[in-house]
Amino acid sequence: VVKLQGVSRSFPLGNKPIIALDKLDLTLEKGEFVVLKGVSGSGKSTLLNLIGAIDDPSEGEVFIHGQRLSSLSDKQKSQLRSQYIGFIFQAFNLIPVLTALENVQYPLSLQKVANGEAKDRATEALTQVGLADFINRRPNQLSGGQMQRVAIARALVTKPDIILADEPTANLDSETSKQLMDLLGSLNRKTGVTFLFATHHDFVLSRASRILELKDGHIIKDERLKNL
Amino acid sequence: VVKLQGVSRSFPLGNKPIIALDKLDLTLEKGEFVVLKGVSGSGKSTLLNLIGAIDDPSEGEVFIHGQRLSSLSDKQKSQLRSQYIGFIFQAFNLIPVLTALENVQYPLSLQKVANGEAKDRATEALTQVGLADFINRRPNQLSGGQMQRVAIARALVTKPDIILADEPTANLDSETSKQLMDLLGSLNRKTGVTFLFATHHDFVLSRASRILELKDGHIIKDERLKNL
Ligand SMILES: Nc1ncnc2c1ncn2[C@@H]1O[C@H](COP(=O)(O)OP(=O)(O)OP(=O)(O)O)[C@@H](O)[C@H]1O
Ligand SMILES: Nc1ncnc2c1ncn2[C@@H]1O[C@H](COP(=O)(O)OP(=O)(O)OP(=O)(O)O)[C@@H](O)[C@H]1O
Ligand SMILES: [Mg+2]
Ligand SMILES: [Mg+2]
Repeated sequence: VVKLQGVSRSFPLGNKPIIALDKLDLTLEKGEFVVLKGVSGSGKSTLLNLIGAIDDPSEGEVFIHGQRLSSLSDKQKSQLRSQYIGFIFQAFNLIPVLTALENVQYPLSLQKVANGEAKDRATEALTQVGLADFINRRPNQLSGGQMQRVAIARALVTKPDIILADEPTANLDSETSKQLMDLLGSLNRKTGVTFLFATHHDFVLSRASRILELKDGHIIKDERLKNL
Repeated sequence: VVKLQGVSRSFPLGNKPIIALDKLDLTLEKGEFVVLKGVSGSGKSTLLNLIGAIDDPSEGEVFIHGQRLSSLSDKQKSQLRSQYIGFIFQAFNLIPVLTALENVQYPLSLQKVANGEAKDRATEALTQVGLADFINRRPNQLSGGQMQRVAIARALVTKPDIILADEPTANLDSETSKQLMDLLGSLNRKTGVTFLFATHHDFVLSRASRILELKDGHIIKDERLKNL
């Protein structure tokens, strides 16, 4: 469902480019629950951005559902993201002037879903992450962990089949993290959503069916686990 | 060194205000290493903002080194913060157009420290958090954990005697977190800096001399530990 071939991503900086990812090969199958670990700066966010089609590799090819991203126009990439991918950003990226409900509804209006249905689905997604009473708050009226959960609800509302999450439990206490992982774990089992999570929490690692470890832009470990 | 008497903080919202903190009493002694825990939305960031003099209580009094904050002008509060307090924000709050070095230098230039000395001290602070090679990067050229560490270096560079940290290890892997906690632990022991950390990481909790637990804006637990 996701395939990377010889993918590199470097950033030009001064006289020597920074190589964030170095000739990566990777295949993710439908329904896998993959956790991505690695020290700060190892390339996790960069990898997620490439798979989420919000960044382009410097070399190599990225395929989502067999479609080669480099042959798509920006408009086609945008449609592909809207149709298949839910992205939870490390910095949340909520829109400050919209309420929590409007933030979560936004991807649905991009899909031209009718307003009434969009509102219902957004309300349900916020309820699933424990924020039913917060739907009319703006981001600056929310705690860090509440903002993180709005970002999560927004990624779920379009019922994507690939969810990319960049440290989704970083700002959550262990109780709230556990509830979130139960919710995502059940989505994975019931609807076969494919997950790729970057995380520093061992707690999330324990739910994974596969663990990838990055170091200096290389995959140094790829372990499949039997804890289903 | 920090004292709160009957402190409440509520936010007006619709017809019923949100009470984020409810008549809190709290005293922090010099050199304490206090960890603040509690579920998402329990009031940790709100409490840190009040102690850091970047927010005002709705009722009650906050004292820093015996000075009542409500009798100070904004200019005087700003000077007090610059002199005594280092703040590590949950959302980092780095200045996008400045490099890492310039971001860390900034509090020193507010203190009118000479440019040459400010540069040296900022470089040393960034080296202490493992970012010696990143001093000329801008925030958008850094990973999440690297940005977090720039925010930490900035809080340390003025050698404050109170450090307030809002989830400083949220975006750090366990190795980098451990290095950071060793650095801060040694500052606490050698120079008697008083720490108040909001965190969800049990790893940080294990270094505390005192644990405060918040729930719905109340302190429900205040435990002094013997692990020195
Ligand atoms: N401007 C505001 N208007 C209304 N409510 C607010 C505002 N700012 C914060 N709150 C509410 O106050 C409560 C405490 O928020 P606070 O940010 O202190 O929580 P926290 O313990 O830091 O949570 P987290 O662990 O998620 O960061 C939350 O329920 C939050 O929704
Ligand atoms: N625009 C850029 N210019 C230069 N270097 C960059 C840029 N963006 C990222 N980098 C570098 O690429 C490397 C990988 O960054 P990335 O954000 O993927 O790390 P990460 O594994 O997500 O780290 P963290 O756990 O701290 O979030 C880092 O060393 C970072 O400094
Ligand atoms: Mg990252
Ligand atoms: Mg907070």
